[in-house]
Amino acid sequence: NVAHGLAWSFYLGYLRLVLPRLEDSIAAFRSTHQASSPFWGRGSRKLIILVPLNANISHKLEEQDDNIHFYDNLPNTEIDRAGVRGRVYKHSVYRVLDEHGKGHECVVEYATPLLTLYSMSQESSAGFGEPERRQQVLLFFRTLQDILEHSLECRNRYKLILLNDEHENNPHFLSEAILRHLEQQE
Amino acid sequence: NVAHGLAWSFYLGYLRLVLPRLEDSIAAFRSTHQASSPFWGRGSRKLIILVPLNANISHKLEEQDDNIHFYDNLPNTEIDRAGVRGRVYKHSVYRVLDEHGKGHECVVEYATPLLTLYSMSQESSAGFGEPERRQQVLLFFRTLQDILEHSLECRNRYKLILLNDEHENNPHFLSEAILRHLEQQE
Ligand SMILES: Nc1nc(=O)c2ncn([C@@H]3O[C@@H]4COP(=O)(O)O[C@H]5[C@@H](O)[C@H](n6cnc7c(N)ncnc76)O[C@@H]5COP(=O)(O)O[C@@H]3[C@@H]4O)c2[nH]1
Repeated sequence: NVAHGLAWSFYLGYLRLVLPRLEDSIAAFRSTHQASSPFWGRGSRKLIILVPLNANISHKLEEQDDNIHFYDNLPNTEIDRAGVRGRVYKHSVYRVLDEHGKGHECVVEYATPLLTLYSMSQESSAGFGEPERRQQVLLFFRTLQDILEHSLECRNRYKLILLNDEHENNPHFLSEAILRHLEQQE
Repeated sequence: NVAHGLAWSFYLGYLRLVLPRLEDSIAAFRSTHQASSPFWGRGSRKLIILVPLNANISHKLEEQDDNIHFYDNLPNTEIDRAGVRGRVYKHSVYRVLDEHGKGHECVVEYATPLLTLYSMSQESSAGFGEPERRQQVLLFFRTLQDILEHSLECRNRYKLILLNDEHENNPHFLSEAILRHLEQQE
């Protein structure tokens, strides 16, 4: 079951390393972005992880929804990993506009392993196709949810959002989904 | 089968992105390291990927063998990936000394997904333990070998080395293994 291994890989090789450092990263970012970011209070200090059911991932969020604007990157974290010295881990900060035009800063990205699931479903030699892919995304989501709920290092530092693709004809589907989840945690 | 998915992920999410750019990276590196690196000719322009059977991975190669010295990193490659702007991909250059004390530059790293296999075998909830791990490493190696042999983008740009752990009491086991594979391709 590919999704099971990819969820563990995402946790063990990434979330477990970066989530404990996220708070400090955001604090450092705010101290260097004071003039332009007095309102982070309305945003979120958790990493928002997007899991679209159709594994349809874009590399720039603003291409999905014009109420989303790339703001800047958090400071780099460098970690020696498996022979690569100072491998760089970073997150991007986006400003998400609500229906009143007010901006909310948040650290958000897609769950990168979904790119692997998507590409594998296109490669005939990889062993699974489009019909299985949706199942695998759900398995990825549930496995990851389970791992994170039992993780002391990651507790309260993330927000996992499963995106149902039925409303994708709504041009502000993504910003509304993100804002809905931001409100839930305030 | 976790190893199958991790091999595909390693190819689709990393090797397929970085191997086509490796030659240019090395050329840029040589132009900024001319005074100290006239002898790259004895080294290799392929990415050397180490796959230790026991999944025993260190984060700094020189800790495994004092005939290996970290030299410098190749220039960063930045790619927008799944919402992370300018995600950084880099490789480390090591100088490997042979038995005459001569140095050979090479770009070498461990296969990062083995860290996931190792950690999963330690987490009881992940579903497999130490006995299965060796099998999974072999499956990872064979699957990756197969994928790379059929990949046009990656052809001739890598060297996959399976490290048998029986000789680990030899303090120069790793440098000798690397040099043996470097000679094979000259
Ligand atoms: N040596 C090395 N250098 C790299 O820069 C690199 N980037 C990826 N990989 C390995 O390739 C494969 C595919 O990567 P993907 O991005 O889909 O999954 C990644 C990704 O979803 C997430 N992740 C890891 N590093 C980052 C990062 N810097 N930014 C965002 N996500 C990351 O966590 C997963 C597991 O990472 P690794 O366990 O380090 O190994 C990966 C993986 O086996 C790398 N390997």
